[in-house]
Amino acid sequence: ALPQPPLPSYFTSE
Amino acid sequence: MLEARLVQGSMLRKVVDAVKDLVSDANIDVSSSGFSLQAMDTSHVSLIAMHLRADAFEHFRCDRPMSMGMSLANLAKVLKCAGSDDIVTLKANDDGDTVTFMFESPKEDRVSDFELKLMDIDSEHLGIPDTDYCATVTMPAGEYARICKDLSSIGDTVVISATKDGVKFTTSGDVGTANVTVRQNTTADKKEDQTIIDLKEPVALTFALRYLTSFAKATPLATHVTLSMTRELPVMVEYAIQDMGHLRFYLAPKIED
Repeated sequence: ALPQPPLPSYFTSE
Repeated sequence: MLEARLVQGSMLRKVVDAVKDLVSDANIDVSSSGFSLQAMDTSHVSLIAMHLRADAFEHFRCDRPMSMGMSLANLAKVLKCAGSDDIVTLKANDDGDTVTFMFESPKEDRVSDFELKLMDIDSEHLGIPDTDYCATVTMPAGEYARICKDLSSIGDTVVISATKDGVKFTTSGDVGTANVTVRQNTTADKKEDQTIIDLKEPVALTFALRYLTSFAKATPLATHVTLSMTRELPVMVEYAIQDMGHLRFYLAPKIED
């Protein structure tokens, strides 16, 4: 199965 | 002191029912702007962002911002005890460790109240940037839910491809392959049957169907769902909460080899 990146890599943690 | 009275209490129940299987515990943040909930699912693959504006409430008083940590499963149990037409009022003290829900029947001949214990939940808050998406597809929510369900029986990932003619969902698995194309339809008599595609450039992304199907639990909230996509960015799956706010789901695309 294709790798599934986690979300935090896209959004900045405030 | 927090006091908020929502005439259409059923909206709150639909929101919680839509997210309780993805997120177990969450902080509901209340400020003068209204109620917000932002949480990632347990695997940190999808993000939920809900906002219910203060003006959605017939009466709204929030003396100072507060964050109420709750088990969404318990919140769902409490909201299940409300009648579908009940008025729901939330009350909480500033330094309280409980929140009270009051349910009033429309004829006000039946009033019940439930007190829920609050929890301390430390959740990282993510900054979601405003994105100018390449493709925004607004389609009937029931249609989206059906496509997710049907394709989940064939494969576990779906390629969503948006072009000016329509949006195509493609999956394949041991059973075989499946394609569902929903064409742009801006002339349907009933607005809720329309599919509108706002395209800056064609885009095709691959997603895990398990999460997209889970987002479809929000279908009872709205007649339409909006899918916003841009290459290599998370898709935003958005359900409007009538004209009171929104429930948004974000899911990162799978990375092609």
